Amino acid sequence: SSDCPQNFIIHVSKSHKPSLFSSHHHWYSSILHSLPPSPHPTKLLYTYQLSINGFSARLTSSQANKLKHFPGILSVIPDQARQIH
Amino acid sequence: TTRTPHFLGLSDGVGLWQNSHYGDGIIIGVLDTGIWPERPSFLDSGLPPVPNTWKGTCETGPDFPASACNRKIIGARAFYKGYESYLEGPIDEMKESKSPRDTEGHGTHTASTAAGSMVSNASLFEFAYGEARGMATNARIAAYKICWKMGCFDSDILAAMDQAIADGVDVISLSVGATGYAPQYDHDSIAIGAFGAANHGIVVSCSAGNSGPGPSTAVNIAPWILTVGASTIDREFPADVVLGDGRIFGGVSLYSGEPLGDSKLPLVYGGDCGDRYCHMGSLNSSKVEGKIVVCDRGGNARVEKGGAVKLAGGLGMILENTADNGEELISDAHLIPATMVGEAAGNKILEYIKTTQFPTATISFRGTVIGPSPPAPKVAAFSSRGPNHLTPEILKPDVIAPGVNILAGWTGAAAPTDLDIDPRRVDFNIISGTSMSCPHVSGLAALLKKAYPNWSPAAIKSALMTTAYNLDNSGHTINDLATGEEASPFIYGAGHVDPNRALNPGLVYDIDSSDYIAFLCSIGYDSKRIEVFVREPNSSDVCATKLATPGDLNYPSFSVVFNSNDHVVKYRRKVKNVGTSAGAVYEAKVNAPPGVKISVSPSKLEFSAVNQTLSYEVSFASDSLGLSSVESQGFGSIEWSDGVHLVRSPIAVRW
Repeated sequence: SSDCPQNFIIHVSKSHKPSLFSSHHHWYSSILHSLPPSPHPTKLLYTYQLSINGFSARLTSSQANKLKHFPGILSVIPDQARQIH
Repeated sequence: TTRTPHFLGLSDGVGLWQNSHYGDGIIIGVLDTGIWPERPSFLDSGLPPVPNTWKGTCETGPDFPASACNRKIIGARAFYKGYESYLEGPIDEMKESKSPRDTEGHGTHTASTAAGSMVSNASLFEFAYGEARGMATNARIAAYKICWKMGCFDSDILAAMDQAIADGVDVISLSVGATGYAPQYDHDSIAIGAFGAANHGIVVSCSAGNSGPGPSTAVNIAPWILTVGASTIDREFPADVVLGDGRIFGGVSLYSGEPLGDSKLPLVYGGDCGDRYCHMGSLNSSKVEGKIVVCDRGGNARVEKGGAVKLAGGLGMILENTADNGEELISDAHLIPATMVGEAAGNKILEYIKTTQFPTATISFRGTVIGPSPPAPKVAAFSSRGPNHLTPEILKPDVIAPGVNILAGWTGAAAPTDLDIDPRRVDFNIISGTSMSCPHVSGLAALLKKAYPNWSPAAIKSALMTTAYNLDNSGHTINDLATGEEASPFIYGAGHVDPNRALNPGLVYDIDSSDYIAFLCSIGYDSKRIEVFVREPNSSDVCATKLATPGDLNYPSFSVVFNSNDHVVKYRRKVKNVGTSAGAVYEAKVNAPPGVKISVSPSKLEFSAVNQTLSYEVSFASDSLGLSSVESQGFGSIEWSDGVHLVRSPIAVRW
């Protein structure tokens, strides 16, 4: 369901951060706040700077689709569970 | 671990251990289920102060005091925001700890395998007794807990990778992966995160997976990852089935209680007593009481079957493999006298039960046996294999290493069998998986990093690959436990790691991030798909240096695909002279697969300086014999030698 929230990994362009934000974290929070409202609150889980550039968040699929069209968003990938070997 | 250092040829005072100071100053980030810090493998006696490159911390909690960290465990953190978001609520702290403490066991095992301190008199119920130590005894451990009861989430894994890079680790050991086929690189968070780590000079060593023996089952197969399969060592725990007619079938077991004795007991098949898989509560007591029960593998936990037999009044259990597992034997710390036999023996035992009026048997437990028979290493049937499901031109897995019946540290919170019905707690446990082979290689990578601080992750990987061997200790090609036949580079990659030879590889195949980007271009990724790796929107010229073929990536192995259009495939390589002789001269020796003509040009490389790089080209030409096959494969190698070094690259060919 497009309203069912799940975790996503969002890859973001390093250089796209508007200067008015003091940090990438603030920028990502602002991006999430600007998404269309959902019955389920969006949640910023992590901000990544070294392994990847971006963040993870709990979103609905429709919000994730919307996010793909934001400036500076490179890719939006569902969070997956892995298993120990 | 006990025995594996010896099996790997590691020895005090010589070779890689000596030349790397046992990895002192190197930090291995172990991303896993956390760590049980009180285990003797994590004592820090004799270790110098924490390396000044370390920027991390030790997160404390009610069950993880600051004293849990020391000069061995220099960092410990837990990442669970992704997991709690998945759960839609907080972790149930009655069931799992939010601290870095390992309540599962897996992370304690892998961490101690990679870099555990030396522990005398280690064993599991006297099995595998000996001196236990990690591969890099003096390396430091940073434990990042990313796995929880419901799995290990990408969001948490990436957070741990991010932190590990910031903290200053040198090696990341990740015995975790996707279920099913490997995702595309740009949808595989482990691959993307590993790319970022490799860009920071970190070696990322990952397990290939336990989804063997089917083809193309390997995961964590991005070319910047060191992908490790699992193999046996020269140690077994035999527990033979002795039938009433005198026949003896070999099995294995870690059962440590009272033995059954020489007198034979009545023998029945679980399938005739209510349940062939012997689920708990499903066996008919009137048919099982006082008997040994044969149970089929599958359906429930292996040790649980013995519990079911015990509950129904049975006295012993024979766990038989079905065709799914063939002849692969896994030693378990059974709760009742029990052993595991292969499919062939299992079928004969069942036939005996069917055709005999009063079938009887006993089990003879023989403890720990070390020796040249059966030959070792053999590739575990469970070890995931190639061909590479994403990019057939890159051979995967890269290497194999010990991953069967490995003794290493264990949690104090769970039984060695991981079953609630098992009340036992142990310092060490014996388990199997590519999870166990991965930290062996992570530890070796740490040793090489110490020996050669300026080597790139790709150079370290190259050294491990080009010095690996593919003959067992009887001089024959390494066998595949899934088939009983010779294994191939699609199964063992470059072969079994040989750490002392890796110390002095002579030549290395180096790769940097621009090469990997060119590789991604060559497999058809457009600028949009490459953005997640370069972290910026790309202009169209990101692929200006695109490789002619993905097989042109400067990889230390060769994988060639012939099709009706490509009868001739050409790959280019560059090798760097990392030996001590400026004027080294290497000559190529080719072992071509049947049906393939191979030419190497030039066939002689004359170096004039240390660290000089020279190029060569390999042409693979398929003859009509090979092309006539609908689908077939062949194997060979290219060896460069200067009379001192032997730099071997496996070749795998598919039509």
